[in-house]
Amino acid sequence: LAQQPAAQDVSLGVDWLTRYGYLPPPHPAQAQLQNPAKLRDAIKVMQRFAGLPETGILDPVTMATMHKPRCSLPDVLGVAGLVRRRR
Amino acid sequence: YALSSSVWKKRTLTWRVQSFPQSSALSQQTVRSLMHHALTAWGIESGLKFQEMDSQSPAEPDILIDFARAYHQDSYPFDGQGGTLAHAFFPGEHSISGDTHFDDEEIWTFGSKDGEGTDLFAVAVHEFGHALGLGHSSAPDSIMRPFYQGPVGHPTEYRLSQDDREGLQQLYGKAPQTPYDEPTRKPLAPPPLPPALPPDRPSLPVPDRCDGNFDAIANIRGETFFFKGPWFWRLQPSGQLVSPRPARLHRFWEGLPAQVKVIQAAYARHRDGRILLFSGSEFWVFQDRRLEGAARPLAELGLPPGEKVDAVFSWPLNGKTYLVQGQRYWRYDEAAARPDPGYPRDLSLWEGAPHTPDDVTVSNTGDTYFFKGVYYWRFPKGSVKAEPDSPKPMGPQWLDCPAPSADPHSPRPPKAT
Repeated sequence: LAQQPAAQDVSLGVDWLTRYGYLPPPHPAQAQLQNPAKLRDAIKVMQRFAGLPETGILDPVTMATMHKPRCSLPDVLGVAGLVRRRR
Repeated sequence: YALSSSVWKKRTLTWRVQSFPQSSALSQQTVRSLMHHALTAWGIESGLKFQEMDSQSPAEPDILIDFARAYHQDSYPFDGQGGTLAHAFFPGEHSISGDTHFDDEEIWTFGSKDGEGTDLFAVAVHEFGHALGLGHSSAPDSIMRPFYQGPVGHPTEYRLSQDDREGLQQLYGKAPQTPYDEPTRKPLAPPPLPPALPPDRPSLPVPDRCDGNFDAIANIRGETFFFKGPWFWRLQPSGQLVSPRPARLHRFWEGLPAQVKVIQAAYARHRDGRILLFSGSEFWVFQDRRLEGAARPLAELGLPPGEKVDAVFSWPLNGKTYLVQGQRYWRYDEAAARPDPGYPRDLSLWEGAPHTPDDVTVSNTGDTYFFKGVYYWRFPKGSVKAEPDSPKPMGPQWLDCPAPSADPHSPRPPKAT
């Protein structure tokens, strides 16, 4: 069984995934709970960009990769990318 | 590959480096050359032309390149060393479109083989991909992968991966294939790239700044430079170290002969702003970071043959330059280009100064500081008498180091004369 990531890691991971376009930005007028399946999919896409095995789990390697030096543009040019382009 | 869906409508794009890295060992010419080669990597595959604009030109280039720190007016602040390295804006009509920003707090390198620092060419190729309209890619060989992968080879030999070529050619088509399609005018040659420098390590262990015992300490244009062997640290006027890791002497001081391993004294000449570095019986004159002329003998400053200089400083009170050797010093008149008569004299004139100091410098506030070992002695502005509480440990005040412990095995402050 895969070890469950710590709550703090999940929080940091969600922030990171949102920042780089893997998750939609939170709506300012509503509290949001991440759907586990969507979070898992987002992690898998992130792992693909990072060249990691696509497990969908915030394992230590994935967390460490999130701290690696990188470009500050989002990886998924969805909403975040459009916002940047408008600016 | 991913496309941003924005594209330049013209085939010739202009660019300019607006600001250069402040603390990098890379010269401005090297930075410009790396940018040229990074753009050329994209141009070769697409037929796009890139034209560097003169820094004096009033027109705004399509791609404006900046090295910036923290918040830099574009809503995407940098985060210091590590983390985010750079970003670029996609093509478009807005003035910021195409602009490319590098985090100035990274240690930017070129040709480093020891894994230290971040290869500027690799990051520049990546960012210019964005500036041309490419998003990030997950392809293993792509330069557009979002995470920094390390150096990509020599700039003149670098070619994009198939994934990057295909992404670019989706936006701009392929480069001309026949000689009839080639432009008839060659673009201006870029500034030449210097040879890749040898790695910092493993042959040279990095010294610990907290150990003190510097070879030379100098106030150069408001920043304090601490020299030790082939390394130096820089302390900004704000009191912050440019980096806790020392910079290599020869990477910064362009033209300093390789055989010079130690700088024994240094100062910024008051009359013309030139920087003089002393080692053995010779000294070298620099304008900014560039060497002017050959090594000069100390005899040119009127010192007897065979002398060397342990410390040198320019005293703002009288504009004279003080050259210290051991426990003696000469007072040099820059205007007359000779030492004042009656010298050398005994350094004990400076009441409370340490015997044979490592170096002496004058701070931005006009106070004179003598350094020896891990201690400093402060002489208030215009005074030749040390403050009564001297010496004090250098570490906490100057180098972001703890004060030396009271451990009996630790070195004791040298006795003042």
